[in-house]
Amino acid sequence: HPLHGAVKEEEQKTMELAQHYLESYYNFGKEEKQIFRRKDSSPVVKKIQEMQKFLGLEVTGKLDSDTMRMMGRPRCGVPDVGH
Amino acid sequence: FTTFPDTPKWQKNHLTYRIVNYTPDLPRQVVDSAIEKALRVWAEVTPLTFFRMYAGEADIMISFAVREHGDFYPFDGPGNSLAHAYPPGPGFYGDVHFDEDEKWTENASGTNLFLVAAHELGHSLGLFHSANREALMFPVYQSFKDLAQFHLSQDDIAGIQSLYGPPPPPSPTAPVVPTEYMPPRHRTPAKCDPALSFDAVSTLRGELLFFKDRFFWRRPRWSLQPQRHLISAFWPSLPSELDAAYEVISKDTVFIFKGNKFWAVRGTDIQADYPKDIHTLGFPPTIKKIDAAVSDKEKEKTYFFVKDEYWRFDEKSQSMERGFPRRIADGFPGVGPKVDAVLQAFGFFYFFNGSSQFEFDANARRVTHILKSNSWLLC
Repeated sequence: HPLHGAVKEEEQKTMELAQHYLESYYNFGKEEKQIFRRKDSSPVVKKIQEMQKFLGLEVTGKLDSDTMRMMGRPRCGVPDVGH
Repeated sequence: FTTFPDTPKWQKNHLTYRIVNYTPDLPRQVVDSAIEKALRVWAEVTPLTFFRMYAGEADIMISFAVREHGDFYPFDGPGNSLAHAYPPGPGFYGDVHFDEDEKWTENASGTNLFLVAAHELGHSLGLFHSANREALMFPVYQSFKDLAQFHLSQDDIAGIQSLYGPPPPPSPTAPVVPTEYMPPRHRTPAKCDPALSFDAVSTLRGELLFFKDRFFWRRPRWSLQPQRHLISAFWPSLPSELDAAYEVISKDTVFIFKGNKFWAVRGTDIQADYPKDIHTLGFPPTIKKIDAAVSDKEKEKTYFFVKDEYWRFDEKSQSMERGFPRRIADGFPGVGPKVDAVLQAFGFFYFFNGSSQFEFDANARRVTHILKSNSWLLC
C-alpha cells in the first residue's frame, strides 16, 4: 500500500539518521557490526538511552520527536563518548 | 564536564596558534578577532597565554575545509557537523577544523564563528563534551541572543581549571580577595567606585579615555559627562584589560599596549601591519610588558613605565634613548613605586596608581596634588 510504503521509507530514514548519529558520536559498535536491525533491540535501545541522557532529553529509549529534533540540530563533530 | 580519555593536556602554559586559511564568509580581521576573543575566553580563567604565529607549525593550527580534508573525519556539508578539533598533543593534535560549508557569521544569525571557535578551542585544550546544557562545551550548537553577554559556565571553568588551574593571582600588592574568581569579562566597573583603578589612560583628539577591563570611559571635549563604552564597540580587534595607551598628537595616533604587542589607532581605525612587538621600540628581551606610557607633546619624548623603572623614547629619532631605564622615584619624586597609567593634561603629568592619582609638576619636579583616580569621571 503506497501509504505503508511511504511510512516504511520514512522510518528507514529515521533509522539511518539515528544509526549515523550514534555511530558518529556515541561509539555505536561499528566494530561489533551492531546493525540497526530493529530499533527495539537492547544494544540499540541502550545507545539511544545513553544519548538521550547525555543531551538532557527524556530517557525513553525510543526515537521520539524530541530526540529526532535534537539529532537534527547543528553540533560539534567531536564524539560525546568514547575515544 | 569531561576531559578526553587519558586526560591529555598541554605540558606548558604558553601556547602558539596559527590561522592557516580563511573563510570567504567574513573579512579576515573579523576572523582574526573572533579567534582572539575565543582564545581570551580560556585565557581569562587559566594561566594559559596564546601567541599568534603566521607561518610554520603552531600548537593549534586553525583552518577551514570541506568534506574529506585529510583526517579521516570528513565534513558533511551544510548543517550537522559544524567543526571539530583534536585534544592536546603533537602534529595535528590541538588543531581546529571548521566546515567551510557552513555560513560563518559574526552575529547571532547563521553560525557564529566566535562561539564555535571557543567551543572547539576547549577541545584543543583538553576538554571533551559536557552534558550541562548551560556549558559552552555542550555538543549541540546554541546561539546567543546577546553575544556581548556571553560567558563561560561554572562547568566550563571547573573543567578547564581541573586541567590547568586558575589564573595567577593579581600583582602581589593588590589585595587577594578570597571570593570565587570572577573573570574580568564579567566585571562591569562602576565609575564612582572609590576603589576604581585604571588599566590605561590616554588623550584622543582632545578627548580623555580611561580604560578598564573590557570598557573605557570617554570624556568628550564638548561634555563634562563621561560615557562608558565597550572597547570592542570601537576597536573590535583590540584585547581587553590593556596595559598602556598614549597619544602622539603630531601623528594623530594613539598607541595601545597589551603584553608584548602594541597597536596604532587613528580614530577608530587600527593601522595596517599592527600589532607589532614591543621590542621593535628598543626594549630588551627581558621586558615582557609595560605598565604605563605617556608622550610629552612639547618635548616630543615618550616615557614608558615598567615596574619601578622608566624608559624614554625620542619621537623624532624614533629610538629609545641611552642611559635608561632609570628609577621612577628618581625621575618623578613622590610617584610610584609602580604606575598603572599616566596622562599629560593642563601642563601636568597625572600618575595613576590603584585608586590614587598623583598630579606631578615636571618643572618643579614634585607632586602638587593627590586625588582619587576617578576624579576625572566627576564622581
